[in-house]
Amino acid sequence: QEIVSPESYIKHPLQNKWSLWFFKNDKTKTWQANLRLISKFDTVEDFWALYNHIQLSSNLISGCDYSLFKDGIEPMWEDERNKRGGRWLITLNKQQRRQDLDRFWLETLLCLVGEAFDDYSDEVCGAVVNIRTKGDKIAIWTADFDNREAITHIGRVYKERLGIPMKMTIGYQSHSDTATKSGSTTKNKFVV
Amino acid sequence: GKRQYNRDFLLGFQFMAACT
Repeated sequence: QEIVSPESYIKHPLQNKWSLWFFKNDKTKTWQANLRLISKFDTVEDFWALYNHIQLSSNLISGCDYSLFKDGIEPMWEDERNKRGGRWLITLNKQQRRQDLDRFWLETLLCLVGEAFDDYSDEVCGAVVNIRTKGDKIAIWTADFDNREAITHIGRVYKERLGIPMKMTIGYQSHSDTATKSGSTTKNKFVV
Repeated sequence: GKRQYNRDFLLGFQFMAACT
């Protein structure tokens, strides 16, 4: 009788279960009504089955978002796990949609599902990509804007994984500052 | 401990998943 290794039939479990959300900007509906849960997964194999099945971010129309969040956390500031948090924000210029957007978003997803931030991965709530005419954005959301140690570790690892040059900086902003800002920019709480 | 997977390990499964 042939012995089959469990490697060949057991899927590789992830540390967390994740939910992928899609937002499509329809101005006739409320913000919440435009937000849809696509699917949940908790194995490496099911992550790829979903990723390979959906459109690349660069093919989405302006006003759309993908969000990947841990199961039980909704992709909005108001969620209990997000409301004291903030985000490492990557702003892309128009040329970067072709050059970097899909690569950066996939790298972001791999950081999340692979728990790339070591023990500080527990601070991660999710990640969002916004497709916008004026410039796309990608962000990793964390739970507590006061947790300097976790936030800076996550920021350093993330910047390295995206291959952002040392001389360039990325900023971390609290959701409360983003929600109450008066101009077009939000002040950075941390920079790496 | 945590179930951590590095990028190369994860990428190795991208097209394997479609075959199973």
